[in-house]
Amino acid sequence: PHFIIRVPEKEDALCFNINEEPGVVLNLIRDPSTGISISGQIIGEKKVNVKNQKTYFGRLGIVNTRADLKIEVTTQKITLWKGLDQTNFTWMNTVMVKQEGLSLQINRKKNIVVSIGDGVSFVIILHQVWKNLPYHHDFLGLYTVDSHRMSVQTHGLLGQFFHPIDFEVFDVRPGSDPSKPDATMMVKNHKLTVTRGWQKDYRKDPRHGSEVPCWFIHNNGAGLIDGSHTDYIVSDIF
Amino acid sequence: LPDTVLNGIEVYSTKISCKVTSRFAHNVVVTRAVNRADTAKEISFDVELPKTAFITSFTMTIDGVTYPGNIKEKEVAKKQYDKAVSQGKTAGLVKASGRKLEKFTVSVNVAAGSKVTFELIYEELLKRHLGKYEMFLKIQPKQLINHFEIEADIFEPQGISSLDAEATFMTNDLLGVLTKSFSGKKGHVSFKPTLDQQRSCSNCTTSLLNGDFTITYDVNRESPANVQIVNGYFVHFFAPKDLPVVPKNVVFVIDVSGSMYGRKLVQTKEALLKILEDMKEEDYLNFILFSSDVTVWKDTLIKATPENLKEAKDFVKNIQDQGMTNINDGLMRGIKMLNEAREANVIPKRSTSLIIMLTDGEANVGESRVEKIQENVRNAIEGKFPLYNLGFGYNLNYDFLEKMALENHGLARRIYEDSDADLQMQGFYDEVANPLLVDVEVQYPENAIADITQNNYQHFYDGSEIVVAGRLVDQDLNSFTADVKGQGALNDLTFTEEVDVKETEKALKEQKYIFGDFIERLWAYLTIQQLLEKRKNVQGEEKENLTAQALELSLKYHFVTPLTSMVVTKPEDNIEQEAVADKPLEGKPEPITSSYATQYHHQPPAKPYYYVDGD
Repeated sequence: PHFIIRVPEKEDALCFNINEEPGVVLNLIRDPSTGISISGQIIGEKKVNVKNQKTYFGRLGIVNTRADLKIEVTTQKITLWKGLDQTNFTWMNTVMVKQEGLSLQINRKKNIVVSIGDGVSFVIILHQVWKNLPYHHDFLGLYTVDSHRMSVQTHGLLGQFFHPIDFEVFDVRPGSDPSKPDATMMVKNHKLTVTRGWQKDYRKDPRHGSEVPCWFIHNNGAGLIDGSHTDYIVSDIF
Repeated sequence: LPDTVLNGIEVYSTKISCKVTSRFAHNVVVTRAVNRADTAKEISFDVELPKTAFITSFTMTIDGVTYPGNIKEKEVAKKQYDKAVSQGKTAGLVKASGRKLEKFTVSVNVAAGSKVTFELIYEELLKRHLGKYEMFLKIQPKQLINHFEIEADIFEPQGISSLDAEATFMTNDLLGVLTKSFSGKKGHVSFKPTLDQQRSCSNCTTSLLNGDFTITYDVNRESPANVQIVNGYFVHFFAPKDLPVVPKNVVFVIDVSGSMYGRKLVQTKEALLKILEDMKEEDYLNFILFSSDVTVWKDTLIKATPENLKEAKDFVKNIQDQGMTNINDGLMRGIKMLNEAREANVIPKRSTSLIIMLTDGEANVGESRVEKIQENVRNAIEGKFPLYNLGFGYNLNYDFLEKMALENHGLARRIYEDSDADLQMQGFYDEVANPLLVDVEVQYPENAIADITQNNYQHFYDGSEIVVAGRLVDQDLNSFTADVKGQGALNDLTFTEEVDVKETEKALKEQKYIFGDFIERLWAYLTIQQLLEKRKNVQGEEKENLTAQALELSLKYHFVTPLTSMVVTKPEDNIEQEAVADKPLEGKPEPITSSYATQYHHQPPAKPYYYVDGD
């Protein structure tokens, strides 16, 4: 899966990929203060023996320990737990679910907007592909809205970027691809070689997306993310 | 004479064709016969159809001359009927038959060598019940038939998820001529036994085909709702799945008067014990027993914990019959208990309450004026929860029970005195045991839709379906949104259905299975049914208005409803006779042929009574 980190202070964006095996679960957001955490499980393409297999998120789990609430979203269904009681929906629903501390809007075959507590919202987008395509299958996208409402203790592959981040880019030079220049970036006391590129934001147009120019950090975000990407591998979606 | 000739009459064929489109069933029963005798003979045609169905047409063709049935306002038909009665020339054509059916019978004298064709058409909206739609056909030919055939074509735009057909008379041999198949939106059932396969034994001339033929199916439910539009009328089906069950607070108000003595009480206890086994721990319950007095199991509602359920079972096992029938005090105690539990927050905030009352007799002690009991109950419940009335047997005022249930958002159900009465009670409980949503309201844009059928329901039960139909005001409307709001066990839910009018209409019109104006007829059927039900709760001008509306629709759409009659003119010895097909009413069963004591003091009858009724 690819990650895009918008940095409003710099009016720019950072991006990186995490390449892991299908089935691996990554901790994306964890806020011990609000009790909210989000993890994502990776899926691969339909055919397994493909060189440079692309990976995506196929399953996301949202937990709010304070409200004893869990939400599991797959490309097939959406399951909501309050304690042991569960409610199931499919992507064929257009439904607004409201309960104490949670608002969940499912927009049929498009997206889900989850609002927890006083304001933090997550948008999960269903990327549907033609079911007869030989390689690809449906996958999910996760976007965070109003991330400033999360506490300063928030961490995770995405969550660590909810706090202001500073970086500097210099020595912009031609890269191996003429349309994508390389540069040197100073971030978190690391000197990294980055590449100018584009990634897609699918919030408004889930089919085509809109292109976001960003500085791409190679090697699973090494140097940009705290520690190694394997530090974010967890055993279970919840 | 061949085996197909009985008493000089040969039946060429009987064909039952059912076309179901979006749960709306259009059934045509055609029988062709000939008088092979050398004298005039009476040929009769019997069809048993569901009580929920409306006859829409009947014709009788004798030697090429067709005698159609005319559907008229009941009063108009009655005048004609009375005139004919005075001349001794009439017969009622329809009467109640058992629990689910009513029987249409017509007979006609046919000259030697003459042929007759009978054709009866009836329609009904199949109701979803415990997760299935059921179409019920009673098969009982009086003799062997050259060509006997049942053909059912089902078209469901949501796609069919399961389809089955079975008959109580099925043998291995007959299984070979029963075909059932479904794929995508279409389902098909066919049953065509040969003449030999119809024989009750290898050389017999009597028919093996005698019993119930039932077709059951369900549709795909990827989406909780489905809206269909044809010719400016729409129908909206709503049945979400996989929602948690809303906890319920149930008060069972049980008649234990002397008339419940014997098998009735044994069956009631068996049903209650089974129901207790199915109770969920988050539910609350209590038992209120009424006879001349009222006794309660506990003073307040009790949580259905395993320990409490064990105690409840012991209580049920020890229920004894005694005394008379004090319906009013029994109900009032139950209502008070539910109201107090809600006020004192004893029961969960997100839970729903209901009363299930079972009685086998009429109120005869305490407040016995039915109007006053109704008023008391209505004022005490104030629309806060539904009342379900189970009427055990026939020796009771069913109209009163039904009216009281309807005005308190519930329904009445008759429990037939039979070996399976306990199963009937359990079956009813199963229907209302799993509420998934409460206070359900279906909303449409005001200026886009008109003449909608009932759009708010106190409960949506698992395995059932909410159906709302209406008319599009603007024929050029491109799209509209339907919202269904309800409270679930954990949360408030609003389901939204975006309807693309043109696309939906186009998709349905392309299907060959559809019989033209079925959504309009479905709407008319549902509207009439609901108007008739509402009519039971009101008086005076309001009742007149509802009656007028229901009558107008019954006549416009040619439905034999409780407000209309079908007059059939039969040629008899060159004199035309008239017969009338009326819809029998549930509250007024066939006359009971034995008397029954309803009042006695602490002296139950020495032996149980047995009686037969008109069924």
